[in-house]
Amino acid sequence: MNIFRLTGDLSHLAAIIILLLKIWKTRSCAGISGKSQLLFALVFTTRYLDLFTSFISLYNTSMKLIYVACSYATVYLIYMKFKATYDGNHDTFRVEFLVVPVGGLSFLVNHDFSPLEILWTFSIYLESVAILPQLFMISKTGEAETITTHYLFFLGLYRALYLINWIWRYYFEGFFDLIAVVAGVVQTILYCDFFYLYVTKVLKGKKLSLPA
Amino acid sequence: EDPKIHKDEL
Repeated sequence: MNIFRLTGDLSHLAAIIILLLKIWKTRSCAGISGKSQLLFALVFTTRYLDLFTSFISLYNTSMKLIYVACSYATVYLIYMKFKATYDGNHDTFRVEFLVVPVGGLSFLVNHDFSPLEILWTFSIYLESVAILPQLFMISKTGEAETITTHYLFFLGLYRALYLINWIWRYYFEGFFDLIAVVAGVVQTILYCDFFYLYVTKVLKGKKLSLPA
Repeated sequence: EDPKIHKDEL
């Protein structure tokens, strides 16, 4: 465990908590893509099935359980408790265009052709693109609430920190996981445009709005 | 390669 990995995990946790708190405090999930949140719940579910088969550390198990629980809580708030505030008309990304190719790819390119390993690979590939419905929604409405941009910032920062963690682990531990690294690079690249807007607008106190 | 090795990450 190095500092980049730890701050990456904490950044991921911060993103998840920010989103939950935003929805809970405002009693509204306006501007949030339920589809992205469903995909993240699917990502955590398929990735953390090893909770049943192997124990790594108390930290590892607790974080996995927290991520899974929070992702289901978020989906519950969006699709059940605050369903009336869900902006379904703007959440129109076709998720089958992500899930089907990602599913196919995880069968073709994986470390080991076993059910758990294929599901783990599926989750890694799916996570890298799961934010697309949310970014699509923002590009459709042309704006995002500031708190939503903080959520996106921490979510993007998490995978960027993991990239540094992987460079670190490669040099000091000889650890290299091509699947995770390639997917992590793709995932981080998807946030670059957003990072630019976040730094040039949101951090200067302006609302994130896109030109019409 | 130990397939478990990447599972220490989240």
